[in-house]
Amino acid sequence: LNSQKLRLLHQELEHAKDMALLVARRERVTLDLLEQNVRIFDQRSNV
Amino acid sequence: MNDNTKEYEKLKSELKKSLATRNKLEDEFERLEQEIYEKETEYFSGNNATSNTGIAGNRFSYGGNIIKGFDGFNKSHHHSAGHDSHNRGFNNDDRIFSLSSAIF
Amino acid sequence: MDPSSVLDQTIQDVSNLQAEFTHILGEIRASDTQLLDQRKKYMQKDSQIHKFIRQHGSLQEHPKEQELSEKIREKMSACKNLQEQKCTMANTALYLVAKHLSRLEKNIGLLEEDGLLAPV
Repeated sequence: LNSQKLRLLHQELEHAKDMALLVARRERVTLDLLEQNVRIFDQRSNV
Repeated sequence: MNDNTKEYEKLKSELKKSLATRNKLEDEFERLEQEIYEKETEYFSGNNATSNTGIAGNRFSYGGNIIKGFDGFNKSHHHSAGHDSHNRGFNNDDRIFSLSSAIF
Repeated sequence: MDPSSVLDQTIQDVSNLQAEFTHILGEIRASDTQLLDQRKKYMQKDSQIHKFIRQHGSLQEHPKEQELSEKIREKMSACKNLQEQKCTMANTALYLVAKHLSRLEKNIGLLEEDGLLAPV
């Protein structure tokens, strides 16, 4: 029973890590988007 | 005049490239939001199904997760049956990862 | 080392993880709400400039263009700061769970080597 619990706990932590990784990637892409928006604003002004 | 036109065309071309990059980033963002949502849905549907296969088969008899907490792993099968919050199914309020985005 | 002691130790280690995640993800959402609010404000100012350009052409400058541009840049910078904070929070959540997972995987590996862990 303890072996099964251990494996189940491992599975749950893996799921949590996968989700946290997706969230971190989403936030990174959002940051890149904001930086891109700044660049576009400046480029539009120049044009 | 030619130099100005060249400069203008160059600036326009750079702006076009930036706009294209931004479109790709927006697509990537949407894809990630969708993936987060789908992974949550997959996880919930895998855990909401009831099972009467006994200790070995029923994940809700013991355990826990990042949403409800891991205290369930401490409890024995007898204590957890029926009264444990881990046995309650998931609902949309439990989509803590999707809900971390205000747009969702 | 046996499965029971590893399980007890891991449960103790991750006992606060759910609360930490709930807190961090809640903070990310709160910051995102602020960010959307700031973004809405600078988009409104940006659309004022664009509306003027559509009506008067791009050669004539909006009377308040300098002021509007400065405010837009300020708000964009504020958004960027908020987003950097969100990235830090997301990375913190990832680090917390990865740390525990890595330790558990190492212990599972040791138990399997000693034949103390029942196969999957």
